[in-house]
Amino acid sequence: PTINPGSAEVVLTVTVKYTLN
Amino acid sequence: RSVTVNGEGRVSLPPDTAYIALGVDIRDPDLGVAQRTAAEQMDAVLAALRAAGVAEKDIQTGAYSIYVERDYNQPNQPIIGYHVSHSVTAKIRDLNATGSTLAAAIDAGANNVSGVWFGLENPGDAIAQARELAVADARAKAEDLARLSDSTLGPVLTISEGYS
Repeated sequence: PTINPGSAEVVLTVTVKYTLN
Repeated sequence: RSVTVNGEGRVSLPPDTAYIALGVDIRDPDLGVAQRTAAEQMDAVLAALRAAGVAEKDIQTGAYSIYVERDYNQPNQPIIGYHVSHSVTAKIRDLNATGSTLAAAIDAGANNVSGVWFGLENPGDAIAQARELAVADARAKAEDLARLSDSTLGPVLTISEGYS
């Protein structure tokens, strides 16, 4: 059969807390 | 005084590894026959996988099970046979060979294919790239929020990461 690999996706999230001046 | 933001980084790239899960399902009134047939047929499937270039270390037994089959229409539900199921997962490093490897295994006797999926062998670089994008995204959001509220951003207080 024909196999299509398509694309792989790496998803990374960050939560950042900054001081506010 | 602080601002907390979420940033996301996505990196899309072609997979470099395929996995196929396949095996044999054999039914026979005699358990010994079913078991032997499954063993022989699976040996032929494994030989076909090796001949197609799949390394021994990239073949892993996924499941082996035996079920009793009964005739539930009869009052005493007599045993009418046995079902032997044996499957492996094969890791395919040459993606172009995925279809032909699958076909070779089926030709050799595989009569149960339960899945094909893909992955990245070394996702480290992609993760690092996604991390940079996520932090830049978070920073841009935080700067926007600071500007919109007539403030400026100071140092980072906390940072945490999630990955999928």
